[in-house]
Amino acid sequence: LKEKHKILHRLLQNSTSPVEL
Amino acid sequence: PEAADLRSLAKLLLESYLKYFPLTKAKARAILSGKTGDNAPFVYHDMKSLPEGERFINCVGLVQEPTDEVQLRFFYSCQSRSAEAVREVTEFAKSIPGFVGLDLNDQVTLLKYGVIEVLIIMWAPLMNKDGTLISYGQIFMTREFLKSLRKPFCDMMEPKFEFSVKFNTLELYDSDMALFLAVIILSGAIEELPETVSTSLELQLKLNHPDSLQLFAKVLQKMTDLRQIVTDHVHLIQLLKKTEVDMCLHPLLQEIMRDLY
Repeated sequence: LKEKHKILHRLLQNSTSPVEL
Repeated sequence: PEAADLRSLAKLLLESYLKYFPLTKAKARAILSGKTGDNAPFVYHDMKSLPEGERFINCVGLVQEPTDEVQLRFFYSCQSRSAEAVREVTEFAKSIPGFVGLDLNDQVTLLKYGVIEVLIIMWAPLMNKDGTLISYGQIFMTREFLKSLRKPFCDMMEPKFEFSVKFNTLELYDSDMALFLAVIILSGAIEELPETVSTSLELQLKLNHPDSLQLFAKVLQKMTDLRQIVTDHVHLIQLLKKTEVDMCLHPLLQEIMRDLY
């Protein structure tokens, strides 16, 4: 799951800013 | 005491909902009913109005695709807004008591399966039978315009309109919506967590809508309809990927939709 959902993982672990998205 | 706990859960989720979703149902309905005075939304009703309205699209993190085609630019800004909305839903999910304590893989699974359902439910208050608000309520896009697009784009929004018009007849408040969104997010594979939130929703609906019989059952029934809409939506996007060779899908949306249904 982690390999296939890197962005979702990042969103869950940090408060990723809209620009980083 | 148990009811007091459920009420405090409802309060906490409403606060979180208001923090992450600034265009509330109450605000959207005010805009749609023309109660915002001079701040009426710009109306998209045909292709010519697309470039005129671009100044209202202040999407942060807009995908910078090198294209002069206004429809494509609009399509990419829709995708950027969707990705941003996924980020907002993720932050809301993290505020649900117990969510961040779950295994990270379970959190991913719940979000993957719940986030499009949540986005469609959140879109419902922005719609009426004639069209939908977009771009944080600054633009109103007519249903007829969306129906006039070439296939298969014209088929994309019509099922959401049909669902939303019916869903809106339930007349839920923002406080009900906050709990319902939490129920949707938690109703994946985890057995015990949703019970508290769904009991809180049941209590809240009884308090907020004493004359609306069986409202809790009607709201839960919408989850079945939602699943079908999401399945059809994902299949349509997968079809687009095959037929529209120039189309780029946002990597976050690709992640969510890959192997979804």
